[in-house]
Amino acid sequence: AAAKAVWCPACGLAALTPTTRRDVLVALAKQSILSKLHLPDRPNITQPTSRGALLTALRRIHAQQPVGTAPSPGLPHPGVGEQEYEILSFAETGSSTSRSVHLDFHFTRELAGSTEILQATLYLFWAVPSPGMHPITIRFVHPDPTGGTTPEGGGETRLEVQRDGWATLDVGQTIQNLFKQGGQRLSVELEVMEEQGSPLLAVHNDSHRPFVAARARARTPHRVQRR
Amino acid sequence: GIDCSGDSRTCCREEFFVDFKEIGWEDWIIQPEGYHMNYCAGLCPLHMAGIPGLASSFHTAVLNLIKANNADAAVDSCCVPTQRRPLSLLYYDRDSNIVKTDIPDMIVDACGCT
Repeated sequence: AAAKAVWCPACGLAALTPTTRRDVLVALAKQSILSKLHLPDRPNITQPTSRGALLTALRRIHAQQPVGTAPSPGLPHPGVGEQEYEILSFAETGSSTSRSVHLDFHFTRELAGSTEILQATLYLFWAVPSPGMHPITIRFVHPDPTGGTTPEGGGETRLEVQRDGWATLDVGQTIQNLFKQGGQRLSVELEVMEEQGSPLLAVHNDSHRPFVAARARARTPHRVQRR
Repeated sequence: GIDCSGDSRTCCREEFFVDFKEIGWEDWIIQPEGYHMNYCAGLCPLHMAGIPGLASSFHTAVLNLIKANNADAAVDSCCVPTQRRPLSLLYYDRDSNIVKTDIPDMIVDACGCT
């Protein structure tokens, strides 16, 4: 800009040809969105979630919240320099036997970093083969060097399933501990008593795929105010 | 604030929409369909310092300061966003999780002169 002329940063754009200006602005928009999502590049989606699974999950989450309440009553709104995320993580089914099912939930590094888990719930759909109570043991495990799995310190939870339907489990502290240890994968083992006929976890029916619904808050790096 | 039109030269808001389908991002961004990446452009001569988009009393105060001091001593006034809102995104992350977040201050609604 000439020495005395008043300079405006965006006026440089006006000097560009429309095509070049558009390319500059699109590149700026991409860079701005990726940096605010803390993504090094746009994700390559290899297995998008089916519409059925997504709609079922959203219906379950809203059914879980009393009508008219805010998504997370009582939780303070994000402050300056904080950004809130709502995450739906669908299970990857690992090795299964007639008595147990292994599920993995993956969380990306961007979220696993300096993130505070405000709420996290595990949703499981059971198809009960016969009337009566069906005890199920749920434990969180992590892989051990022998290739097997070792239960997490958080112990295990027993559920009594009586009829078909969804069951939920609060996994907020478990995921927070996982992130604190720098982990990104939540592994869950479900064990049923075979002799009583196991309530099948409907993992193969896509719209009943197990999932974790979480609310997290990350601190966005911002300029430190100099005093 | 004022929206830029034709050959407006003073401070105004330039609208620019990035359609995610056009840039091949519609497979990982579920909602919305695009991003209004508006920006501020135009000159802020000294008599414009403090308008539009800000309270007129502020404008008067700025003009008085300029009159009181040597006009040349006053720094340039710049055309900047005076009103912004978040961009709400629903997208797939690298593990195909579905994430919803509001990125603050991403959409410029009004521009004004500092």
